[in-house]
Amino acid sequence: MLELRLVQGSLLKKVLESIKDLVNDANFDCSATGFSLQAMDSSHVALVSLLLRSEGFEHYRCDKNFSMGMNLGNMSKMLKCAGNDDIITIKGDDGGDTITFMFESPSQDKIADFEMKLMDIDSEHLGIPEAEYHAIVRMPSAEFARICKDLSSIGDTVIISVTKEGVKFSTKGDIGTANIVCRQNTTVDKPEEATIIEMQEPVSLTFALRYMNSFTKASPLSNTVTISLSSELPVVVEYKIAEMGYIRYYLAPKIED
Amino acid sequence: SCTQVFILFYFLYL
Repeated sequence: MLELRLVQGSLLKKVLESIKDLVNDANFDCSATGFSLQAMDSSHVALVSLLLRSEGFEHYRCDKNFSMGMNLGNMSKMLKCAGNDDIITIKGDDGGDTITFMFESPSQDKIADFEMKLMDIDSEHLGIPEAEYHAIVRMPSAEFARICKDLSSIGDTVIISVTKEGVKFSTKGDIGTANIVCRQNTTVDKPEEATIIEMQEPVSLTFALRYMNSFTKASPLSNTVTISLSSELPVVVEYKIAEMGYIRYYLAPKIED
Repeated sequence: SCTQVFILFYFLYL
C-alpha cells in the first residue's frame, strides 16, 4: 500500500507540467526511498529521471516496492483540479487498477478526491552510471530558459561549448546565426543568480533545441539549473526540487555525419 | 548535417 501526503501540493503540479509533454505514459515507482519515475520520450532520444524522497512528504507509507503505470496527460488533468495551496494525498495499492488523489484546501473547508485509472506499461529501467563530467555549469534557470527560447526562434539545434572563457550557446538557421556567451559570475546579490562553471576540459556538443525547450518547463521548480557535459555522455540538465529530490533530463547529442 | 543519437546508445537496460 502507498499513502503519501504532500503539504506543498503545487510541487507535484509543477512536476507534472515538467514531464507531461515529453513522456506520455510512465511507471511511477514506489519504495521506502521515495516516489520516483524513469522514462524515455517516445523518440528514445531523451530520458527523464524524477525522485521525490520520502523524507520530503509530511506522511509517507510504502509497504513494499511496486510500480503504477499512469498516463501523464490524464494525471496532469487531475492535478490541475488541485488548488496551488492545496495539500495533496495520493493513495494506491500494489496490484490495484486505480490511484486516488485527494486535494484538501489549507483551511480544510474543501476536500476533493479524484480516482484515476492506471495502465499496464512495459518499461525497463536504464542503467545510468555515475560519471565524471568534463564541465558542469550552474546558472539561473530563467536565464537558461530564455536562451533556449531565443535560440529556437533562429535555429533547430544548439551547440553548447564550455571553455575557460565561459559557456557559449550557438545556433544557426535560414535567417542567420546567434551566439550567447555566459561568463562565470559569482559577484551577485543572491547565490541563485550566480553562473558557476567548473571545467575539467573544454567540451562542445550539439543538441536539438526542441528537447532543451521542453526541459525548461521544469524552471518553476528551481531557481537554478545544472548542466553537466561530457563528450562521451548525454547532457544532464538537472533541476533540484527543494528538500525533496530532483528532476534530471538526459539528452543524447547530435553528431556530425 | 548532424545525426541524432539515441539515448539507448549510452545507457543499457538494467
